[in-house]
Amino acid sequence: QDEFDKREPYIVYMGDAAEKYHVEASENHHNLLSKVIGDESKAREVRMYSYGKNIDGFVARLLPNEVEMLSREEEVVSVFKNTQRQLH
Amino acid sequence: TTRSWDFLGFVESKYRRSEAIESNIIVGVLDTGIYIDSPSFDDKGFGPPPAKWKGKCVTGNNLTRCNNKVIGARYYHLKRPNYNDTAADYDGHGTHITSTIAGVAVSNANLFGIANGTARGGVPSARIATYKVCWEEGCSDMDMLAAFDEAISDGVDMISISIGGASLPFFEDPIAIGSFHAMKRGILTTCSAGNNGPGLYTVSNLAPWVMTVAANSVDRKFETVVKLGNGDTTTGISVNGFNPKKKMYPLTSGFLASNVTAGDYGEPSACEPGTMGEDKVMGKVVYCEVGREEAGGSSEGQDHIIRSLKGAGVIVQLLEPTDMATSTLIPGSYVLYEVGTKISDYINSTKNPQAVIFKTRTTKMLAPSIASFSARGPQRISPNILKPDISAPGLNILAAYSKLATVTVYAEDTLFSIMSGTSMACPHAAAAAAYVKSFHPDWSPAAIKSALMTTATPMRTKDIEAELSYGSGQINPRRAIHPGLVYDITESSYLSFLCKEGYNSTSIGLLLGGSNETKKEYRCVDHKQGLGSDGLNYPSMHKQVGSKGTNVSETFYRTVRSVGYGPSTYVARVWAPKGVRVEVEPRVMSFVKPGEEKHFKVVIDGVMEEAMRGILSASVEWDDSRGHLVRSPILLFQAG
Repeated sequence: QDEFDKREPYIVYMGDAAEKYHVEASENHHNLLSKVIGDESKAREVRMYSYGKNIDGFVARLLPNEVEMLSREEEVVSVFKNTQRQLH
Repeated sequence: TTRSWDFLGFVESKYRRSEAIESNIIVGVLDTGIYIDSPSFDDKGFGPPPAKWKGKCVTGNNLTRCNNKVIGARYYHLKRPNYNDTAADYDGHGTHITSTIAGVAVSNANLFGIANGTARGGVPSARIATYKVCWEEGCSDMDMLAAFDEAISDGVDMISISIGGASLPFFEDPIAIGSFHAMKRGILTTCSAGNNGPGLYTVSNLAPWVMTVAANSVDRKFETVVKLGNGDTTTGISVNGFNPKKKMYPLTSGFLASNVTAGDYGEPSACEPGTMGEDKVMGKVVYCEVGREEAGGSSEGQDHIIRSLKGAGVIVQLLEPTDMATSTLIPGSYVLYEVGTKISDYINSTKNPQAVIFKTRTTKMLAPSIASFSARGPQRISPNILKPDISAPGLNILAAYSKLATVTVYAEDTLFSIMSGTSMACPHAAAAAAYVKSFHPDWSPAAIKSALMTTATPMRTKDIEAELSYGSGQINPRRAIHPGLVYDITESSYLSFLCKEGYNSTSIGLLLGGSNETKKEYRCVDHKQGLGSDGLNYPSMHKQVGSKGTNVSETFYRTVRSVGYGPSTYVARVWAPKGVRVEVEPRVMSFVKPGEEKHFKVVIDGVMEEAMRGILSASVEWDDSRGHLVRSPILLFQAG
């Protein structure tokens, strides 16, 4: 629980999603996350959402070192913290 | 909208696209959801959704169906999903925005009888798809990105998003990312510029592929007259729907109504909560010496406090002038600092001070001018792209409201509300873009944006910030459908621009479509970089020059495509301050047929005089002598 509380939602942006990519998006994101975290069941637990219709990427609750590792992955454009924006 | 569209010369029905064509346009709105039972979203006369529509109507509490006007509804609440979640609008903002874009005409629309007229959207025959991404806690990045991802696939033609926050590099900004993928698929995203003006560097939504919209006034002013017992009459601003029941009311001040003893917390002269005695306030008009910001906004401000003490009305002194009319819960008027001082003097000069606050009336005023709150450029992310791009009415706009709004500033439920913000400007520009799209369905997002920018009406303003506040000027939808020439920008031009801006090849490669293998092949060095000071075929020309020295010299390279009918010849005209040279080469461009492209170069050089205070404003305009004026502002900015 302590570890889970330390995790914060990050968006892992991976660029453009090819046509029909969304069918496999979740699995690809899970594999990438599993590779970085080194634990398949944890990867399943921390991944919150997968984009994949037009945008490739996912949201996961990450620890700082996982953010750093994911940022270094070749297929990742950016990893950024989920923030709240305001109505204008 | 009971005035704004007419003010833009976009008179009801007169310039309508045929309903059959306009009703094929689908506008996606990312906001607080929708109140589908508003008369603005009545689907009478609408046929089934266009065949291209692939979206959904996700029903829930208070949104149990869509209709042939509101054809799609989805909501995203990924961090804290709740079984009660729904796309219904409990705030009112989303309903306001959406009706401004595409609401059907509703006659006799008003708030307490004020600003009465026909409320309508700019494209009343267009369809609406709502994507709720904002909740009580705000609008989350991950929700917005999810909405973009699905809206693009659903088949929307346009996206409007009146949301913003900190300006971040494009790959860390969900609106920049989402709108980039929308642009790739032919969808223009219109964004609000933000409300942190009038300071410089306050503008948000900075990506060159979005259209960033500032807020300006229309020629309708809200006046709330206050008459004092000595016969003096003064004028303030508010939306006060109350007619006085008596000729005069006893008048007091927060200071005189104080029940604070030494050491107590709170400032009674500012009418702060808990500082006044009900016995001293009941039945009286109370004068408060503070701006509304300090009291926490109108819904919990002095009007709220005086109401809880059974006061008869409130007059609030503003620390700074405002152009924004705010609804009050009891009779109320916000007055200028000097006016407030006079009222205070009157209270202190007589034993029996009296006042009466009259119902707000609307009068004419000079317009447009940029709203004080509207965010200003320049920007820090892509310093050589001028933002905001354009301006539209965003001050005191009456449009549909949600009866489900939980925090209402009104004494009773109402179908319409008056709101101000770049949020309100954005849907005007989004509707104008949808209008252009209905005439030119095959135009790229950049071409539609160019048409709106080059035909915008430049503002005459004394403000030193000039184009940093309004971009190309106020939208003119009627002219935008026949721009004559457009500055187009392809996806590959944006990628070259990103290379020039220093984004790395690998990341840029991932933005390309195709398989994972082809995505990685992009190398900036293999692609021709955009020439000149900005490196992008943008409809405005902007450069932040070094802070040292007074001599400036910049070159902009541009390509335009003829979108008129038949052959045409355009001649360049330039405007520049004295002592500044703007050279256009060539000065004449002849087009044999539509679709033809021509290149030109603009060189601006001169001396940044001290009087310019770091802002050199000029323009170039192409004139075909047949009614097409294709105008680009040029703005050089010197920090410090």
